[in-house]
Amino acid sequence: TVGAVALDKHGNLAAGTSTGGMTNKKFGRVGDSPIIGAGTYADSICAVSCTGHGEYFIKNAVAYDVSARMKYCGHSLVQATEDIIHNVLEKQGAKGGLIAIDKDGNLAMPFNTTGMYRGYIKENGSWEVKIY
Amino acid sequence: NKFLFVIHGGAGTITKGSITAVEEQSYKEKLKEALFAGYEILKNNGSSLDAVEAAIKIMEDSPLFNAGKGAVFNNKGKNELDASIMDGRNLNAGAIAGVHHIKNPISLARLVMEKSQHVLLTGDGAEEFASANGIQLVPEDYFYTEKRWQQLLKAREGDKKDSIPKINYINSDYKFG
Repeated sequence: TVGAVALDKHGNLAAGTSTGGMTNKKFGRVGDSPIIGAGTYADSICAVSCTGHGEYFIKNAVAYDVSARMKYCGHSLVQATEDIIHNVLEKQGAKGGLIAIDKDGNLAMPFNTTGMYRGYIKENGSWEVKIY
Repeated sequence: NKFLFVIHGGAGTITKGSITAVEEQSYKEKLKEALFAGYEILKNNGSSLDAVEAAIKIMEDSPLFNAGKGAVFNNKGKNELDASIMDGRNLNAGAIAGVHHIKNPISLARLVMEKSQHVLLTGDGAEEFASANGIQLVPEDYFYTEKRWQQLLKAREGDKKDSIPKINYINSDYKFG
């Protein structure tokens, strides 16, 4: 699975996710990637793209939950994403991660596996790509 | 005028030693390429949607990632692709699922968002919509990669043994359907 989230100069957020699904899947199984609110979500608060065990991301409406926690509970982006990945999903045995940014230019890239291919670049050109 | 761009290429039990140094470098270079594609768009006053689509297309065109060219095989030995995109300005969204002939699923998802009244199109209907809107379909063998085929064969062996093989199912995008 691959994904991207962006905040442009006009303050607009967007998110996208694309995947080949899971090896050996049957019966037209669909994961969270094409499900808005599960694997992908963007509004005026934040933008989110997920990767991992899709069934759990669907059942927990993970991508939307990031925005909902920020909107209704006043959580920061990092607080919301860390809790979802390391608390909610971890307790259910779900593995994966997400990338997210908010309207103020904060970013989060939490995952509960040993690695996630990921990277960010900021306005000043500072960038980083990581795997582990 | 603050802008920011973040990408991912999937999560799993990727550890030092599970991929070679050469593979690690390949992943980092492709991630960097995707990252800077989005950055250039944003730096030049482009939209967040354009940045997202451009970066994802680069990763879809790479055999390294499980999307587009590098997609895994389903139980029938076919590549089955899904994608979605969302515009934070207005909650517009588009998605496609279960397509077999779309080179860049993220672009079709965006087309669904911008040119249809719907959010999610699947299978043959999604491909019919693509054709009707000028997207050229690619033959299924475009998506063939030996690495993914071998992963499917390994998974099928696991089926025969009626047990889950001792491989990481997320890293290999593996799971019984």
